[in-house]
Amino acid sequence: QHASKKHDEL
Amino acid sequence: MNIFRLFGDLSHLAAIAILLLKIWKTRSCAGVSGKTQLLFAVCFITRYIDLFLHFVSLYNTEKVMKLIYISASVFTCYLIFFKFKATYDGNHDSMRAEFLIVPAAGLACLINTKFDAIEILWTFSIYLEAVAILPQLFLISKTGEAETITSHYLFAQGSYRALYILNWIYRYHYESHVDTIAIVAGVVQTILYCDFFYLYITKVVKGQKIVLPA
Repeated sequence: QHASKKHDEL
Repeated sequence: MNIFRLFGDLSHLAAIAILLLKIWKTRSCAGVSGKTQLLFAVCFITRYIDLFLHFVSLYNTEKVMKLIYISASVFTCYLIFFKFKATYDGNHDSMRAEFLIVPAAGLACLINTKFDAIEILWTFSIYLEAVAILPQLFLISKTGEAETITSHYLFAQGSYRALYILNWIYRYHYESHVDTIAIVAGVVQTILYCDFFYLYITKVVKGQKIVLPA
């Protein structure tokens, strides 16, 4: 899957 | 991960634990807004929806934390609306939650980083969280007071996002990471607590109870 700008915070 | 985000998440966990303990020990949810807790549960479910979509093994603390947040907030709602329903102060918990949910959903469709379902749900969750505490603050203004334990809950809840602002400053400076939507919503969310923070620091810290109007 395309590397969407991942939200890496809770 | 940086110290601000770590203490932010710990403060958030503390808030959830304080509220659960308060309700469980006193067997009462007097002074607690059920609507705010419902809104928080909606925030966690819409923000961590990926847990349900492609379930990945609980190999890291982040997944565990997400599950703790979702299960604890749902359990808190269960205590308020079912187990200790008799002590729920429905008359004072009268802020219309729809007035918070609908604008957050609308804004999420208008202002987002990418128009796809997961991203819009995440954005909705961020906007909703910014205003989710309003029914609780509204309830306190209606009853004119807050139990000390509820004040501690609110202080921990407010501090979590205030610490996240420091985390965003840190990440901007050292990782040049910026998530504008989360930052703007987080600043708005923290500003809503300013009045309470003032009362908490001038009163509760000295052992007095918060009584409104101050």
